[in-house]
Amino acid sequence: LATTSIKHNTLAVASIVRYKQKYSTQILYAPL
Amino acid sequence: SNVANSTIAILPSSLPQLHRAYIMEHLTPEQQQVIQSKNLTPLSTKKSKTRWHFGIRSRSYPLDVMGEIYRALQNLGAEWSKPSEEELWTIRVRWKYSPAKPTVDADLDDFHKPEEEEEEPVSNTPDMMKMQIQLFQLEPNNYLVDFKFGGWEFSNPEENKAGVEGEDDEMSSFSAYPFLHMATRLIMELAVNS
Amino acid sequence: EQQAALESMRQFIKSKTSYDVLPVSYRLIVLDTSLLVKKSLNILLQNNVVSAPLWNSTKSKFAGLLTSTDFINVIQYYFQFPTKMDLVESLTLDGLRDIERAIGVAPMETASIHPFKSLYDACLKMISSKARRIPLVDKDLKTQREIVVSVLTQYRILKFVSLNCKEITRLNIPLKELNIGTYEGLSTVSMSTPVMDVIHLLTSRNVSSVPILSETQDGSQGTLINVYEGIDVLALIKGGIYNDLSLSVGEALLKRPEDFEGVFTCTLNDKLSTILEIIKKNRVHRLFVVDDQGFLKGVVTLSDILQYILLG
Repeated sequence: LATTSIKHNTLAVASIVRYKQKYSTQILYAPL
Repeated sequence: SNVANSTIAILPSSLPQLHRAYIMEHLTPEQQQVIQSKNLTPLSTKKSKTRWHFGIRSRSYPLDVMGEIYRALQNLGAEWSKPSEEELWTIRVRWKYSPAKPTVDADLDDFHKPEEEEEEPVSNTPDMMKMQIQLFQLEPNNYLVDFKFGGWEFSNPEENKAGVEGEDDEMSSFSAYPFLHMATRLIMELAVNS
Repeated sequence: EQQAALESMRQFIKSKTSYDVLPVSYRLIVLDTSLLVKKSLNILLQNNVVSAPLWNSTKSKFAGLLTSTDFINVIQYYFQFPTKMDLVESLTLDGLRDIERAIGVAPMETASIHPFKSLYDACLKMISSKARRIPLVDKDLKTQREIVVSVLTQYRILKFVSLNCKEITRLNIPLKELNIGTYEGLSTVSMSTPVMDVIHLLTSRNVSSVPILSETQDGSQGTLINVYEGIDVLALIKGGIYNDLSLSVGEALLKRPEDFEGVFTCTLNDKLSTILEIIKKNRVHRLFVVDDQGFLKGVVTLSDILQYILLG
């Protein structure tokens, strides 16, 4: 899991997922 | 355009600098004042580079960090297995993950069904998400809490025995969003508590 | 020659899947629907994207795409209900559906498609749903939950075709003989038109851009001097100046970022071979057709080009 510092009460987390033979960095932004 | 015998071009008056000159040229000095006061400056495109790092960092004492995490897990209703002696800094978590049951879209392609569409629940989907949380020491007084997705299982142990079909293929089409969502819940709980 | 080239390109597009268009590694930004609309605007701008899939974490499922149309709806709502300013400030992405109902617009039906269906099918879906982008949705094997694998745009597809089909060099029939694009009934405005009227036009004519013509003394038609695009609304909201009724579209365009690449024009003598060549190298959203004096004749959108390549 990758994270960024919380700014403006918003948190972003990410994980790199293999989808078949390709790699997607999925990033979710959510309010604190 | 540098493409042979083409009359494709960029409209010069649409470029921001020339557009600004065009607007200013057609305004009286008073109107120009008004423009200045209206904050009509170009949107800044300098992107404050998002800095990513693994897990979350902590400078607290290791035992304090572990205590915070267990407390946060408890507040969120998670369960965890008793840590073994060799793995004191690892927490194996299970979360009941039972939001509205996913639907079996007859036609997967209706991505955004209107809300009122009746959703028939799907049976036998695993409702327990597993996660592994581990504390790492980066250097003296600098620790990192890592979160790792641990797959799904059923709260009813009977159903776990059925084994997992397509084990190898399991990781190649799994949705990270429930995991990311639970990680945000835990991080928020830790942020708010601390 | 052109027909043969088109046939060969169609075979190529039928032989590929949407998955093939995806880069080996890419990122996908997704917004939790409990985010404030204003915060989500900052996130889009900060990541240099104009759209993102939405994730409803309470239902644990995807809730459509956030696009510039949603921001246009918010501005329209504000102007229909000016006393509701504080609601606009505290509006979350969950609330966008209510905004659509309040101003009486139909919800954006987001068609989607499985990544391993043919690229041809994805294009047909986009053409029929008049969408300019299509989410690629698979299903999580274990939990049966939807996965948004990525979102394909018309631009990405046309760029993929331009890069992979050498036949594009044989598409040499000039536009004037192809009859693709819109040449009648174009809505146009002038620099002094209130930006609110232009935004109303975007919605009422269901278009993503409005050409701006120069003003003439004798009221005759002016030349094309700029274009207001749907995505310009994001800068308007970001700048917090959407509540300025008196703002002209010329003033609103002062908010455009300095690195804006400019409006692409062409003439009726241009061919798809050169247009697709340009798409290879530039982020072109549409081309405005002008004559040699710069008077507006029509517009060719990416949808027009895609529809012609697929269906003739």
